[in-house]
Amino acid sequence: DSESAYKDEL
Amino acid sequence: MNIFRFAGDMTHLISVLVLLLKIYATKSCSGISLKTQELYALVFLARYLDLFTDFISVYNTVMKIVFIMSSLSIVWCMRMHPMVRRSYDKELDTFRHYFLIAGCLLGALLVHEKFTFQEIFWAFSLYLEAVAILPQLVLLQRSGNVDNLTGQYVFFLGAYRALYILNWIYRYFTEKHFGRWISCISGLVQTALYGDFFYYYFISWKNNAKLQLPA
Repeated sequence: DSESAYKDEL
Repeated sequence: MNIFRFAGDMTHLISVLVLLLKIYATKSCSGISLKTQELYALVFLARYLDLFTDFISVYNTVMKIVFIMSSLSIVWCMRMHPMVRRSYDKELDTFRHYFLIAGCLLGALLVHEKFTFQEIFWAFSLYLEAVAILPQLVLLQRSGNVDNLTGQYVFFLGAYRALYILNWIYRYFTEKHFGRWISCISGLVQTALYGDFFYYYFISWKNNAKLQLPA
């Protein structure tokens, strides 16, 4: 989902 | 994970290692802005609040811990280590970085993805990282000639975010719902601030001369 889609970046 | 992001993370890691090398090898932090280091420690603490709540991957967790520990240890070193703290250019490192913190906090309260504690701190960390290099760039201009390790540190620190911009472009075209405008715009501003540094760094590299930033 969009929530975790971009929080995987440092 | 794509090659641009991995290269960006490795470049960021290299910049931290170069700074640690400079401080431990020369037992000196001359030319390094303590304020920029404090801002970066704040950036990592604000951005990695989910360190213990969301597990994404071993790589992600390890890198977060490395960035938090290294930034805190550099700040500690520059403030407490008897040898290192003596070489700190206290009278040159006078950028009022508290205004940067206040401004970014206000900005995060106004512009964020969602009005939640974690999202606001995430936006705050991105805005703060975009301007965190300012005290360091001002110090470089004031301190005249820049030693190689310091110049390399700033170069890699700027290059990592430029690689992240390529990563965002790549993800924009390969993932349908990829809308990270806050980090894209912050990243563009951040990289733009390095513009003139990159120019003088390239000139010094081309002429094989010492890096000199005009006052």
